[in-house]
Amino acid sequence: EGDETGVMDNLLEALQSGEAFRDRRK
Amino acid sequence: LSSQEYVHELRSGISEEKLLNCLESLRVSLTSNPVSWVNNFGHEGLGLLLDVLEKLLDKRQQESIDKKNQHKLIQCLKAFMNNKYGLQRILGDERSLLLLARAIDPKQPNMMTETVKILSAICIVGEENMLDKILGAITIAAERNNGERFANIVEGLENHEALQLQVACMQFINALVTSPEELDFRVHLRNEFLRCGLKKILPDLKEKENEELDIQLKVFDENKEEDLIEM
Repeated sequence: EGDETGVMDNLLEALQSGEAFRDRRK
Repeated sequence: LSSQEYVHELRSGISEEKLLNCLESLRVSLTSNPVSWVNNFGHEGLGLLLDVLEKLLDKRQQESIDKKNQHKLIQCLKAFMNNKYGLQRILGDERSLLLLARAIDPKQPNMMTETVKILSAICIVGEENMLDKILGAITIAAERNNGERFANIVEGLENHEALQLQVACMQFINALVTSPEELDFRVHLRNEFLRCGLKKILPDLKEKENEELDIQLKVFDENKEEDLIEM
């Protein structure tokens, strides 16, 4: 189950660092 | 408590004070138990959590305990969504989006901070039509208050005593504005935010020189410039 948890934590981290938006632009 | 005992507690209509304890305990259980536990709870539990949240949001006169319960419920939903199963359940449930949109309440800065963060995450992870669903939910929520649909988000940005809320609101604006594939739609959403008060507040936000806020402001400016070039 390890790979299924932390989904929201990872998304929030990517949003906070701006990485989520850089990925979108690509 | 087992997942079924929480379901029973939520269904039984417990008092506000007991509800707060129950929700805090549930949040811890959702955070610390395996996905199978969350799955078992979710079958009936998600609907019950949403029922309680809706009831609290519908209350005309909200006491302090009601606000605490609302905030705790949002934290439970966030913990519920911290795995693929929970996230998919919320993504497929339009009532969840509508209630989250109704919880964008600038009068409750801490709850609003977590709510807009959750909605930002949903916005970037969801399928193509997720943006429409979120915008639809925000529009319906704003209509209940006879306000512009982005007014609460901009009001959150104006709260200089809540820096984390300002960061979260700017993040949500970026998530919304960068979502559409069509250039026209991106420009339209950005302009709507700017007209709604964002333009006026941007210089103040830049002056704060906060690292997290600066990341979001940079994302906003970079995307704006790239869209201008594309135009």
